[in-house]
Amino acid sequence: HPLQYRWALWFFKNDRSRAWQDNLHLVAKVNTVEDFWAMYSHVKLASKLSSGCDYALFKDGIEPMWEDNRNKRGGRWLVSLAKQQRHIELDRLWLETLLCLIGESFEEYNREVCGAVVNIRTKGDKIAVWTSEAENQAGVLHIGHVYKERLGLSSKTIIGYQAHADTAAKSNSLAKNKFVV
Amino acid sequence: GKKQYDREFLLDFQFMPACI
Repeated sequence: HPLQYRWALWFFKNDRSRAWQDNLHLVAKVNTVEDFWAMYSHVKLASKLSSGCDYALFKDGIEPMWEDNRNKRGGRWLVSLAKQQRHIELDRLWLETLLCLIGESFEEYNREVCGAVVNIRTKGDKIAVWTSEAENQAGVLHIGHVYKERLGLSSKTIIGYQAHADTAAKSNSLAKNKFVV
Repeated sequence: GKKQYDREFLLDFQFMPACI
């Protein structure tokens, strides 16, 4: 069962003695439903990674960093998790995110999606869907609405979209939300 | 055509043995 796109899974392990890019490793590329599950079942669950590690699933040809041409004008829908959610929700939310991507859940705006990242952090884990054009309000909002619904977040939960350019300009990672749903 | 798969369809493949 072929996927619409070929996807690459990346693993980031924080080693402060090395440059950021040297800590980023390509794990595998998949372009069928079957290969996706083979890859997913082969790697550790996100909740089992140590702090400072990330997984990223991106379309083949797009690197999981702001500097990539397909990312630099884009941004991310960010879901910030409370510490206790690692044990009860993180793996479900990350898998749901992956299924949204490979299943092409965002309809006419699937092309806007670049990938998704999960950050494992002591102070609270984060999951984000990255899109390519922060100024494309219709596309960004559609993706945000669908994504929030697929994650099963309550209407009281607000998730925000931040442009990478704004995030990069902030040292404390508290960039302002360009959109919220 | 576009290859869209809903979550239930994708999940059905999760524990299928790989074809050899």
